[in-house]
Amino acid sequence: MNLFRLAGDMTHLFSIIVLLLKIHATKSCSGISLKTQELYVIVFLTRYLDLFTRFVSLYNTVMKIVFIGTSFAIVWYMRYHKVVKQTYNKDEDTFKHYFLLLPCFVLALLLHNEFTTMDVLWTFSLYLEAVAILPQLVLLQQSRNIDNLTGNYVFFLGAYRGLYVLNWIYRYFLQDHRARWIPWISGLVQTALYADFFYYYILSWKKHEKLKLPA
Amino acid sequence: DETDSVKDEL
Repeated sequence: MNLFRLAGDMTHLFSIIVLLLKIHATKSCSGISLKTQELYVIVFLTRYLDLFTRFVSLYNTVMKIVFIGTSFAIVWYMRYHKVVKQTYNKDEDTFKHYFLLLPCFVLALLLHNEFTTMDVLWTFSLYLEAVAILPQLVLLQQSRNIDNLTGNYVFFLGAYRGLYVLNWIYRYFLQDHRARWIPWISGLVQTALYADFFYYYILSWKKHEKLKLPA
Repeated sequence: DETDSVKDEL
């Protein structure tokens, strides 16, 4: 494992900690898209089907369990916690997330490496992860006030994707010289979706102003 | 064919 991959995993983990911290400490999930969070549950469940059939390392197993567990915890908080659920911006979280599921699934049926359940679902999880942030970005755009923790959550999530791209570049040139188009292209699409957010995030950070995305 | 190591990523 190279440093970019490790840094990517850590920023991913950190983004989840920031989100859970926000929800737990402030008892509020305002500005957070439940739809994006539900998509992440599906992403992790379909990607980590090999959790009990293929052992890679203790690190991998623990991280997979943490990602599945925390994504369920976040959705549970937003749906069922009696205080937190009242802060959910239901009327602004308007993205039709199920419209993302079917195209990603069809694409995975058409474009994959092996036509096996495991491989098609793994490919589906890559396609779905690439676009899962969209409901969250749409919600941010509709929010007049983005609190710091929410902004940081999305920032770290985007940083994780950027670091994974660097990880693939490193692997290709310095490790195995093997082209992996499916993760690469879906990863690049995913990273590109953050570009606009990053631009305004850095701008507001430089000006010491509150983050606001143009409508 | 052995499993592609990219699947070891998270």
